Amino acid sequence: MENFGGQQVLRILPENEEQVTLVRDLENLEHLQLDFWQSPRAAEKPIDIRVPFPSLQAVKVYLESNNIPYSIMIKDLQNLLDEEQSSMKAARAMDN
Amino acid sequence: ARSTNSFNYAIYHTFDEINSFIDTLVAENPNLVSKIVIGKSTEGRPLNVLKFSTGSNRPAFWIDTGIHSREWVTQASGVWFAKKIVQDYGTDPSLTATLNKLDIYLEIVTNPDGYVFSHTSNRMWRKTRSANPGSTCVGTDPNRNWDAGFGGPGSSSNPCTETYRGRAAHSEPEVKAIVDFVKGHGNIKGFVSIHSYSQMLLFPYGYTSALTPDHQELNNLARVAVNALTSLYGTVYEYGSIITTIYQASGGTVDWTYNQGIKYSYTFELRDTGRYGFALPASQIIPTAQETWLALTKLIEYTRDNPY
Repeated sequence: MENFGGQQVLRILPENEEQVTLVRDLENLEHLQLDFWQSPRAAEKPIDIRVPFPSLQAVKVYLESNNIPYSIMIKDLQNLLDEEQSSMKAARAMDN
Repeated sequence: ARSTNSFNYAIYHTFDEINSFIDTLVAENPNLVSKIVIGKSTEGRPLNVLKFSTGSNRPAFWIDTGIHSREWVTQASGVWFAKKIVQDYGTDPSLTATLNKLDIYLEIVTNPDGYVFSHTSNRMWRKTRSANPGSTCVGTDPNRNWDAGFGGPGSSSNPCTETYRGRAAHSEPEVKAIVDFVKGHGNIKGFVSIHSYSQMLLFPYGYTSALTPDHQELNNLARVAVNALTSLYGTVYEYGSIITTIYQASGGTVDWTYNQGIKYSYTFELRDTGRYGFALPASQIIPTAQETWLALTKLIEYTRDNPY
């Protein structure tokens, strides 16, 4: 299984259309390997991006330097997926 | 599970477990449920559709879940819907009336290769698993592969992106199978394609800002459905046309179905906004399915009561 250790999902809340465009520009930066879970829509509509660990700093710096508000929606994706796996295993064991 | 009564609806299941559930459900309810294999995926897996029917030559309502493989709560909800239908038939007056007039088709794992891949190799896999000649990147976004504004804005020509549209409309066997089935059936009156996780109920169009001739009716019905959904747990939904509510998206499923004459074409985005995304904990499967079923019921009843 691919490991998502250290990957975060950022929730971005652009305040205006200019910030929406700035986030949209990130979509074209393929080297960052971003996965847009929710793509840019409009001002004040959430955008969720899964960010690989090596790109985290660059993305956060980009957002902060453009004063684009964001929060960390998922702090470590792999932790969440590990919990998912354990809950599947535990439920199966109980079923058996 | 030996029966669908002992099946655990509150956990995520593998493709094989879901198929086993389907076969058990059919065996338990031979006069109500049958399984149709509408095609095979790229990797040769069956594209199984459950048919709930009490008569012949009926108009029909279609529901699919799991076209984006990583949206696990949708396949899990599909399993719950299947059991709910057999449980309610004969006891719930509305569903009984529905099945005495309409057939319901349910495709639980619309993208089986992607679903298996999300269980075995990459939990975040969204696309199909078809090869792309000339590229090392695999898969096509099956929700950009339909012949509805195919190739337009809001889809990508780059096989390495998540919204890669594919080499041609209906190039994905998972999509082509539904296209052939819908055309062959010829009497599907409602069509719902279920995604997660941004809490929306959407209707055509996505590829153009033009309003459909039925915009007002679709919007009114969406409001009724969303109100029903929210009544259970207070989950807040947005609704509207795809292009105005999210963004322009070309080659989408329900744009194609609407253009085929299926007026009541909708797409859901199930919960959960702002917490877990595609990794929605299994504890939320049943509440998600329950609230979605209330909205689905409104869409099905309206389709039943407003023939066209």
